[in-house]
Amino acid sequence: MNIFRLAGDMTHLASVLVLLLKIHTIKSCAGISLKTQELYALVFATRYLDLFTDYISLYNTLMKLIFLVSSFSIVWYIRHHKIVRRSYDKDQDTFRHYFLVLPCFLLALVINEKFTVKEIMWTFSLYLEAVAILPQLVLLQRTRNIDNLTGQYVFLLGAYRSLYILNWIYRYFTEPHYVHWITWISGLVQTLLYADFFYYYFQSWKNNVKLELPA
Amino acid sequence: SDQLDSHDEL
Repeated sequence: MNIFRLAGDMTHLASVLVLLLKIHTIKSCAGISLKTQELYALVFATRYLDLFTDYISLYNTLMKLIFLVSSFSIVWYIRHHKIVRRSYDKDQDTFRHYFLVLPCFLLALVINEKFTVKEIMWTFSLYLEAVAILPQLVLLQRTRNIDNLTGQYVFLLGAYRSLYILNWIYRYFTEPHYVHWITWISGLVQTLLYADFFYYYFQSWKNNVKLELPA
Repeated sequence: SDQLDSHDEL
């Protein structure tokens, strides 16, 4: 464990808690893409299959449980909570996210580190995580303005993956056999997807104006 | 499983 990875995990945790906080306190999911949340629940479900088989550390197991419970409860809130569900704008959240699942799965079948069920599911979860934010970014594009909590949520998500890139660089130089090209490339693609959002987020923050994404 | 083989990151 290194500081970059710990900071990355804490930032990732913060992003999920910010979202849960928003939905739980103001009982609204306005501006949040259910599709992105469903993709994230799928990412964690397919990545943490080894939750009960490979014990790595208490921290690892605890964080996996937190991510699983929080991502599925966010999906539950938006889909089934009698008040929250009313604020879900399904007419705007129209990204056909199932079109992301199949290509990621096929790619995981072809490009992976080991052709085993667990490894393929793990690789699938990596590719899916790289594109999972797309429905949310499309929704932000559509609804033009975004409220602070949503902006912070996307910002923290991007920041966590950027910190992980620093973690991979650190591990590459400190652990002789640590080479995971698949992880690095998909993590890089994911961060680049956030890059343009970051640009506009910082612009709005610097000029102290409400975030406006270009059409 | 040995550390490198299994993925130790979240």
